[in-house]
Amino acid sequence: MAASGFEGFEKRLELHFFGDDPVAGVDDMGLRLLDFESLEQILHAVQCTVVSAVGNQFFDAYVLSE
Amino acid sequence: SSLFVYPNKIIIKTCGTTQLLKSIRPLIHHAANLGLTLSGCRYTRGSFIFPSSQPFPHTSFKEEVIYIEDNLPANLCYRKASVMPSKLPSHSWHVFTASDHQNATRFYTHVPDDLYTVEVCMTELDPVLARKFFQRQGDEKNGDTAGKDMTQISGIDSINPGAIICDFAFDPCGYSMNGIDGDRYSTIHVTPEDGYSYASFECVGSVYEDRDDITKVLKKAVQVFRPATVSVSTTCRREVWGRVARALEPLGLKCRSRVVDEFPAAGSVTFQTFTTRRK
Repeated sequence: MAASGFEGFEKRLELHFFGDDPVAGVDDMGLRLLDFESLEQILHAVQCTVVSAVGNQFFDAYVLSE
Repeated sequence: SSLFVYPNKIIIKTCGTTQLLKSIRPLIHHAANLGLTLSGCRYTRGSFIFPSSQPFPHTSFKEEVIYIEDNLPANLCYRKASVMPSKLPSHSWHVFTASDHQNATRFYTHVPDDLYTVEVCMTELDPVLARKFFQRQGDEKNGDTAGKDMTQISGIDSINPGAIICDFAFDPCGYSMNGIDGDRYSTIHVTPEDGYSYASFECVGSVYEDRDDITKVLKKAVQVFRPATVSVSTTCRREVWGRVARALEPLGLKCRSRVVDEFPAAGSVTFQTFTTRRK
């Protein structure tokens, strides 16, 4: 393993969702309504944490540890 | 590593010995609390440099597929797993997709057929350029400020001058950035250590845009690292692999292999490997 502990090649997961209520949800904020605590719980399972973040009107982007 | 959260999709890309697939179950759970149901899944990765260091469920692709299938709802029944080979034995592309018939229709709705995803994996980076991703001793900079320096001195900030960049430098070395430009993301991750240096670049685009756009972007991204070996996966419902070749061949990289496979709800995945002509 590299000195930094990094294995270079990444694993990439993309999940798509649709809303139960076609009038609201996905077309509005959808998954962006996940609170930070929920994101941290998800990332805890992966063994990552958020180290930096940025967002705009379309989506949120997080740089993660590891 | 990076996380992108859109209203209808989430993308997580992690390196190291992270257990990425363990996010599936909590993601489905938290999304359900928002009234959202899973309609599609795509998992991709290259060949690990240190496969024996990977923890469960990443011990093998077969194990990963079993784990994903166990954690997906049964209605995502259109499933396909494939290892796309190359002429370089250590460079294979692993792809798993899942969707169900009803949701596949929505999936296509959310993924217009003009959009493509490009995933670039680079190894054997130019050692002089890779050195830019080491923190300098005594700098006393934190991850944010050191990351900004690396973005600037490496030329990453010129790949897409219109993007807002969020970057971070790891200690003692390594770098991650996310670029956001409207509804498009891009991301770069670097492991610069000599002997197993690695960098990745990923972005999305549209086939309707100027054909030169992706060519220019790929050229700039690869020139930041001048790697000896590059593998590129493109996922799209239309042909875009030719643009990749047009970007890399002028840089002295020769296409050694190309394989194409079709995946339900994802479209066509093309996997190409390039090496420097001197190899």
